[in-house]
Formats: sequence, C-alpha cells, structure tokens
Amino acid sequence: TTRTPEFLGLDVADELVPESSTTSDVVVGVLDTGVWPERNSFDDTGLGPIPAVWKGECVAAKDFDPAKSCNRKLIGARFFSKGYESSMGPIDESHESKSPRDADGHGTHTSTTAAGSAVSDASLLGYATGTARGMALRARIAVYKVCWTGGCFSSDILAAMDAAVNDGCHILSLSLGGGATDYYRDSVAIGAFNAMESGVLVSCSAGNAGPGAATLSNLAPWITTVGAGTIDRDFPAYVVLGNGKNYTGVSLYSGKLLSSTPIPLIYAGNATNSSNGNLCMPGTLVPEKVAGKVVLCERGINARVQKGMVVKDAGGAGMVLANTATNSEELVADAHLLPATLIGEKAGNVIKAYALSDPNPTATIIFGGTKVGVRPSPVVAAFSSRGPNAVTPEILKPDLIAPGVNILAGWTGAIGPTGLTTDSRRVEFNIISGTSMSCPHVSGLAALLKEEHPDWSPAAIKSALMTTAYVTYPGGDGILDIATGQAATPFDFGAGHADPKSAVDPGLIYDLTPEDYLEFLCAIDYTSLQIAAISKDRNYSCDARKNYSVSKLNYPSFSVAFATASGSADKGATATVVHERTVTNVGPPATYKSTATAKVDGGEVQISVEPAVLNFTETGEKKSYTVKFTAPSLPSGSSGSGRLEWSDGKHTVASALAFTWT
Amino acid sequence: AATRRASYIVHMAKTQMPARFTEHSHWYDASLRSISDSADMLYTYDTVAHGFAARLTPAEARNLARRPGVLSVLPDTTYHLH
Repeated sequence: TTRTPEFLGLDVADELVPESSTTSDVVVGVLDTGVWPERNSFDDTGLGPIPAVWKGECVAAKDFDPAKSCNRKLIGARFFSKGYESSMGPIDESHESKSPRDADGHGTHTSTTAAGSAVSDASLLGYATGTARGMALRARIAVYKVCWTGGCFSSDILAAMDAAVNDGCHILSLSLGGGATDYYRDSVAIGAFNAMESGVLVSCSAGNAGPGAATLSNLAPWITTVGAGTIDRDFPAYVVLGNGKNYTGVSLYSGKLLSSTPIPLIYAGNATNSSNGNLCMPGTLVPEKVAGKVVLCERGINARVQKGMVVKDAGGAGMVLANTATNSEELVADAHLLPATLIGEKAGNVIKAYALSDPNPTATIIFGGTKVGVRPSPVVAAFSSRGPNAVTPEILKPDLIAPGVNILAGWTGAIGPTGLTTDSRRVEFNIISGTSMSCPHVSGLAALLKEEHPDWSPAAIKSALMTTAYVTYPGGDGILDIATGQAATPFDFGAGHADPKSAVDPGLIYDLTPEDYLEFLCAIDYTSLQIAAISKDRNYSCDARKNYSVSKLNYPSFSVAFATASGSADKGATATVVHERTVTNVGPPATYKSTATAKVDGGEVQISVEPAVLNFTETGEKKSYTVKFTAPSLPSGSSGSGRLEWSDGKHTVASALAFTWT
Repeated sequence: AATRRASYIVHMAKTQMPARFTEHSHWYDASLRSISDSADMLYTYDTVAHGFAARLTPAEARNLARRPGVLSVLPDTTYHLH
C-alpha cells in the first residue's frame, strides 16, 4: 500500500525493527479470495530461507504452479471449496479458478497490505503514487482461499484456519464476517479461540454495516476486531455548475477529460423509464435524454462503478454520483470508466435542485489528481461498523481502527479495477475501501510486534496496539466520525487509531491466557457443552462456587453497563460497578500513576482507581488494580465515554471507557 | 427439502471417543455412517476444532446431534468479504 506507511509513521529510517538486523520468520496467514502471485509485491529479494518450522505448502492447480508462484515471501497457498461447492454446486471454472489464484482482487489486496514487499513507482492509473509496501515488510505470507463468487462458507473457513495454524502461521487475517452470533455457533470465533490457544493472533474486520449502532461482526474477545478510518490522502474531482458554483467530490477516473466549459446536465430521475431510474440501474436510462450530457445519479442498490457504466452505455458524457443519507458525507473513490465523481449528500441535494430548477442546467467535472496531507485525518469511516457488542455488551468492540478508506494495494490480473466484466483495463494496484483494508493493516502491525517481541501472546500484542492507540488529533481535538461530523466515541473506534511506533514499547500490557477466556465463557453462562465446542473439548467445567464476571476479564478497554433504575423510588440512587485488571510491566522498572476522565450527557460518572499508583521494580512484574465506576441512574439508552491512563512520564497506557444504561 | 443435503459442521468431544477407535477420524466416520450410509465427509478438523464437516439432510443432522460424543451440529453459514 502507498501512503499508509507514512501515515502510520512506518516510513522513518529507524524502522521498528532495523531491516538488516533480523530475517523475519513471522508468517501472516490471509484467509480471503486467494492471490495473484505474479505481483511484484510478492518479490522475495532479501528474504532468508523459509523458516524450517514452516509446514505449509503451495498446492499445485491448473493455473497455479507452485514452482513459479511461490518463493520466500509467498510461502503458502491453499484453497478450500468443499463447503462452497456442497452448497452452491461445482465451481464454474470458466469464471473461477479452482486454485489459490485470486480472480477477485480482494485477497491480493489484503495480503499485500499486510506484508507485501516494497514496490516503487506504484500507482493506480497515476493516482496514489509512491512506494507500495505492506505493514510487515519482512514477514512471510501464506494465503488460504476460502471466499468464492458466492461467498465464504464456514466449513471452508474452519478448514483453512485448521490448516493455517497447523502450517505454522503466527497471525491470521480475516477480512470477512457474518452476523453477530453466539461464539459457540460462530466458526470464526471457534477457530480463532483455538488459534489463540496456539499463540496465533487472529485479526478480523469489524464489518461495513455502519454507521448504525451494534452493527459489528467478529465480536469474540480473543479476536482483534478492526474498524476503519481515513488517511490523509484524497482524490478531489470538482463539479463545476453552469451557475458558477462548484462542489468537491472524489474520483480515480483516468482518461479523456470533459471540456472545462460546462455541458448539459440532467437528473437521471428525469431521463428514465423506470421508477428507480434515479439510481442509474442497468436498462433504466433513455439514451435520447442523456446522450452527450452529464448525468446526476443517486447511490443505492447497484455498485457505484456500474452506475457509471450504465450512463456510458446510454451515451452519457459523464456522471455525478450523489450520496444519500445512508452515506452522508463519506466519499470513497472509484476508477470509473467515464468522467465521474462521487459527491456528498449535501452537495448532491444542491446540484439536484439546480438540475431540476435551472432551465438549461450545465456542469463539468475537473479532476484534481492525488492530494496528501489532508486534514482532519483520520476520520472514522461512515461505513465502519459500530458497537456496542451485540453478543457481550460488556466487551467493548471494535478494538481499534486503522486505515481503511481509499487504500491502494495489489490487485488481480483477472479483472479490471472496477470489477466490471466490461472493464478491460488491467492494473497492478487498485484502490478500494472497507474494514477489509483496515484489518490487514493491523494484521501486518501485529506481525511487526511479533517480530520485535516473539514471546508476546496474542493478547499482549493486541493490548500493545490498543493501549497505545490515539484518540485525538495533534491539536487535542477528538477524532471525528464522518457520519456525524462530531467527535467519535469508543463505540466507533474502540481504543482509537493504531500507532505502531508507540505499540512496540507500550510500557504495560493487559495479558490474557486461554484459561482467562474460559472463565469469561463461564461468566456469560456457557454450558460445559458449549465451552467444549469452543475449546476443543477441554473437559473444562465452570465452578459453581466461583463468582465469574465479565468485568474480571483482563481486557485492555472497559465497557461498563449500568442498569437503569426501574422504580421511581430509587431514581436518585447511584449504581457502582467494579472492574478488575492486572497489568504486566514490559518495560524497565517504573512508577505509573493513573488518571481517569469521563463524559456522560445528563450525569456524571465517578471513577476511583485503587491503587492509584503502581510501582514496578522489574520487567515482567504483574500488578493488579480495581476501578470503581459510580453513576446515577440514567434513562435506558444513555451512553458516555472516557479514558483511563497509566503513565510513568514516558509511556502512556490508555484504556477506553464506554458507559451504557439499559 | 427433507431430503436435500446441506453441509454441516459437527463438533465432537474428542475425550469421549470410544476405546475401540484409535484414530479420531475413524470415529468421525463411524458416527457419520451410523446416521447415513451415503452422507459425504467434507473435512475433518483437528487443530482449531475437533470434528468434521459433512453433507447431511436435516433429519440426519438431527440424528447425528443425538449421537454420543457429538457436542454440536452447526449448519454451514455464509460469511461475506468486508
């Protein structure tokens, strides 16, 4: 990927791990749509021999020759289709490769984002130029193709996770998800639990169902759940109207430009023979009405790039695509096949009014190329799924956010950048958006931490990434949520935005063992059968005499659920919730002092930390503390947030606090 | 619908494998055969789960769920790229 290494502070000469000092044996396993192995991002120059302990392999298939396709970077490639074919019928090999080869692009994009080699002069049709590199430059990649045209099936995913852990992957990256379901019914959660138990960190995308509440996927506490934010890069494309006004949109169009003088503009809703012609669906535009014009289309139902194709096929000269309330002001860029730009809902409404009211509406589009240093950034992407955690509200999700909007990374050679069959262009890199792109960023960062701290557990790595995440811009203002235009909350970005330079030396970590997670399962009243189904039948049963509680799980963030007082008599009563935590010193001896802040509309939460000071005399020392949250009774649905920080003056170990009343 | 097969993931309690089996995969096979002589075994799982995936009719799935040592029989579900 380009730009995100700089955005994350990875480009500085003193890399996290000096390049010459180690050959990395960390393997990132990517479960996705496969790989296009010919990409330069899989070049293995400078990488040492494949780790001796590696048990994976590149399987041979009709269009996948291991001898040519794999090397010291791409060291594993498998595919799993039995579940998919069992449900969807045999794979149509005229459309899909029954092999590790990626015919979709998604898998090549995510694997190169996580650990691709550096490729200079990368770009998409001249946009987003730079040196493209994965987050973990020296890590190895193994790909497990589990997603096919019709979806990704849990039996295939579980088989791939089985193989990936057995092969020796250290990190698993899954940019996929299903609905929020009990962990013991969720094959990704089951596979991730046992992967975790084998010391493998499992990083998953949080989902693109935002900005509504409780829209997250991959919610198990032993999974690292990653939301998406923007980076400081944009691709402006300006709509210039005949009345002299102009509006900023985004586009990755590259090709013959429109004239700089506005040409006739028409609203698609007035150029159609169908009730939803405003959406520019196939076959809905009347050619005579759009020929040679700029057409204003509205988002919804079919893909953005297909709308452009519909306008082009009908003879339109260009397209202005307007967001609706669902997307509001979020702008994702596309490599359209005609001059086209995406604009926000507000601008869309103004341009629509102009197109409908002006007797001779005209418009043109001026393309501004790539702009970097965009502020504010990051901003939480509107599409990024939000908490609370629909399965266990007392576990705050997502865990953190990372770059996920307009990300350039490797692409398949089987289809063009739009994915349209009519798109005959072939590109080495493509720019797409989603929590599918933020997840492999974190997977790669986790690999970097694993390189630096091979003895860290998955929970320790996750804790380091979370407690060092930032929630404010350099000036002190809170990171914004593009969906609201307001400061985002922990339900939007969890612990905040990843900051790898800090994560490599977090000071303290919140560690967790498989046993801790089993106690968590007891705390949520799992039966021994359910626990056995998750934990590979460990003969583990909850102790009826023990007082299990989710609040005892040593999680790096806090989600405190207060019960709203039911009767009017105790309206004035306060409720107290106590959480217990244990932190491990992974730095030198130091004394940490705690500070806690909270902001709740309509009330105040008192926070007391005991002890307020922790004095560590050696590395590896563990110390426990309790946090008591005392709050008035507020109406159900109320929420608030805050932050608990431990600082020794050099390290700041921060935990997000999220409060809810139900 | 009653006869149509779909894939299921069967989680097994490995510690309850009868002594007459030496290989878990043999036990999985026998469990599957005990409820159907034609169901296909798709995968066996041993590292991140104990069990197998097979194509079953709904009735077979219900019967298998009642077999000793079977912890859960979950229908194959579709996940989506994000």
